[in-house]
Amino acid sequence: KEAVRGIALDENIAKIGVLKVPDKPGIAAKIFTALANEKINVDMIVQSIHSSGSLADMAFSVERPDLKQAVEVAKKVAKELKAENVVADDDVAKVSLVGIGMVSQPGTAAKMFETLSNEKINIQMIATSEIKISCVVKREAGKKAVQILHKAFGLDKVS
Amino acid sequence: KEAVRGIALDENIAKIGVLKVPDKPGIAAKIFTALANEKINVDMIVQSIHSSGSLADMAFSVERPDLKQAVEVAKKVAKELKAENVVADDDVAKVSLVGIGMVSQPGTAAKMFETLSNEKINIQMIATSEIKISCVVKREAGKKAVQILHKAFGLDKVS
Ligand SMILES: C[C@@H](O)[C@H](N)C(=O)O
Ligand SMILES: C[C@@H](O)[C@H](N)C(=O)O
Repeated sequence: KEAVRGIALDENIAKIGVLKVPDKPGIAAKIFTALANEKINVDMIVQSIHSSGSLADMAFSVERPDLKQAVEVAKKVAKELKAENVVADDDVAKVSLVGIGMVSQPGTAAKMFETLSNEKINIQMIATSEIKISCVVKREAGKKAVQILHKAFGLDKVS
Repeated sequence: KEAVRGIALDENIAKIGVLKVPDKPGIAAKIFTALANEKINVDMIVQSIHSSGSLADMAFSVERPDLKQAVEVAKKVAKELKAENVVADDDVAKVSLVGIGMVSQPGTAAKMFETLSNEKINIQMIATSEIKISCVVKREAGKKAVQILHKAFGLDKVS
């Protein structure tokens, strides 16, 4: 009945935030063109809704070996944009629910978040699609997260 | 060479933000369990990095007919969480690049953002996966966005 097929863990990630950028056309393009020009692979990109109507916090993940260079690029662009700050952290892992049609299953994301919270695992970033719900958590929590999610979604019953 | 296969447009969406929630375990679970209990389908969920270390802005999208009920649920939970605010807007559309392996193509997201900015289309929310890059834009910009993205990614050459 559940649409979840598996749990994926990516420990080779680092998260970067470019905070309080102007929320107007061209900003996202500037940041990610600069990263692309350095051939830096970007995995997750998230932009949520900001409490200020005119600002945005852009966050993205890169592979851990690229962190230093990605931060340099981000800081350079942030300066030009007069963004408030660039933050970075490689003490993270990305844990993802992989499935199909998860959008039409309202409880799936809730259950993933609930499972993580039961072990006091804090969720730092979230991005979803119909086939994937990804959460960034503290790196040391990654394997535990996979374990408890396998159990919660009945995936540990398959050998 | 490009991994992009198509452009999708969803005009049946509304965005909701629960702003400045405490960034600690259990918060995401509370919000989305409440929505799931009302059988409200949630499509995108995004959580970016917040400039305050201890807060988060949670944003999500629902189908437009569910906006009113989703806002009621969100406000109820927001009150319990002492979140700052719930914001909502149904004057939006979601435009998505659909493809494969887009993660390993650093310039793809940048090109999408650049194309939108060339027409001064502001990007309000972003969520990505290897097979999908989704941007929330103003609803009136949705069809234009699809058009210019088709052109930019050479998809208009196929009949
Ligand atoms: C913040 C950023 O996404 C901006 N709104 C843009 O369109 O580029
Ligand atoms: C903000 C929210 O994601 C919180 N960190 C949680 O784990 O539920």
